[in-house]
Amino acid sequence: MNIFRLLGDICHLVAIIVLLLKIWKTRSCAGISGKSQILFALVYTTRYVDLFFTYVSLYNSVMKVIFLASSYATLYLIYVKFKATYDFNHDTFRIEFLLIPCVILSLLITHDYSPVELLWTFSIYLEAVAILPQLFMVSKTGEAETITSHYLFALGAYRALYIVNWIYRYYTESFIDGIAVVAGIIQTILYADFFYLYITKVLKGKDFKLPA
Amino acid sequence: HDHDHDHDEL
Repeated sequence: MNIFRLLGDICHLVAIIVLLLKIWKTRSCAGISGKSQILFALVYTTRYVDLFFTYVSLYNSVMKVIFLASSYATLYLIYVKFKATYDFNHDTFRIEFLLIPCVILSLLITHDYSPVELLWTFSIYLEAVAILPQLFMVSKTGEAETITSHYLFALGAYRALYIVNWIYRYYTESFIDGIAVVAGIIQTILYADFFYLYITKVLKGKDFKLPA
Repeated sequence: HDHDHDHDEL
């Protein structure tokens, strides 16, 4: 563990809590892509299958449980409890166009072909693109609630910090995992224009609106 | 070494 990875995990936790609180407090999931949340739940489910038979540390197990529980709780709030506020007209990204390539790619490029490893590789590739339905929805509505933009910023910052963690580990432990690094860079790049808008608008107190 | 990913990363 290093400070960059710890900060990254904290950003990740903050993002998930902010989203849950936003939906719970406003009793609305307007502007939130349920499809992205489905993909995130799938990412954690496929990545943390080893939760039940591989103990790494208390921190590791606790965080995995929190990520799994909160992602399914978010799905419940979106698709059951506050279903009436789900904006399905704007949440139209075809997630099969993400799922199928990730399955194919995880069969082509993976560290090895054990079931757990294949699921892990699939979850890494899927996480890289899981935010696309959400970014697509924001581009369609042309705006996002400020709290939603904080959620997206924290979520983008988490993987950006993981990249710093991988650079740090490369130089201190000569450890590098090409699959995670390449997917993590792609994932962070997808947030690039969002980061720009967030920093130039939201941090200046303006609403998060895409240039018309 | 590169050949395995680190299981302790979330």
